[in-house]
Amino acid sequence: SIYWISQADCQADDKFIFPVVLSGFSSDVSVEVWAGESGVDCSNVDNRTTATQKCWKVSATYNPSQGFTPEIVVPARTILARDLTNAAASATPGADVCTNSTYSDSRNGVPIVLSFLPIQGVSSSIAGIAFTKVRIDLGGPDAPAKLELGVGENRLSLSWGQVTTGDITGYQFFCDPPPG
Amino acid sequence: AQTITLTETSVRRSE
Repeated sequence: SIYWISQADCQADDKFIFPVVLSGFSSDVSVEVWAGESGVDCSNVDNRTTATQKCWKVSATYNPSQGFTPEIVVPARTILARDLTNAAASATPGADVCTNSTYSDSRNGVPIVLSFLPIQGVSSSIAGIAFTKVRIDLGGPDAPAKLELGVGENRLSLSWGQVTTGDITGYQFFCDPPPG
Repeated sequence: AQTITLTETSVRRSE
């Protein structure tokens, strides 16, 4: 199953909650979740370093002790914000990311990989696990263009151009009669 | 070594 992030999810400030089991963690190792577009390896520290950053941090930094079972929270808006400017971005994005961000026009499901990484020290990491089932789809399809109305006997016939900018489930047409 | 275990069926959403 795919975990979609829709415009309504963003407006509602939806959050993913991942219960995880951690083992073998020493006190100097923490857990962070980083997001990247499909094909980018967020376990590579170069992709998490400001100058060359391709991944962005989407969770708090968790400092588990041995045997601790945390629930890791990843706000959808933090994924959508795609904040590459600060490796430790902590601000909670507002609703403006729903309509004014890298992904606010996405219509076809941008695949996002969430990497759960054990972080030790400033710049190192070892391979964590990847959650690959998040997709972003904030925008609906465009309205059809080239709508034409033809006259038939006792009916009107509509024709229109196919819409290709999104996942189409159907078309609905409404008549807007003049006042009176 | 550190291991992280995530069970997909346990993933929840806040809504």
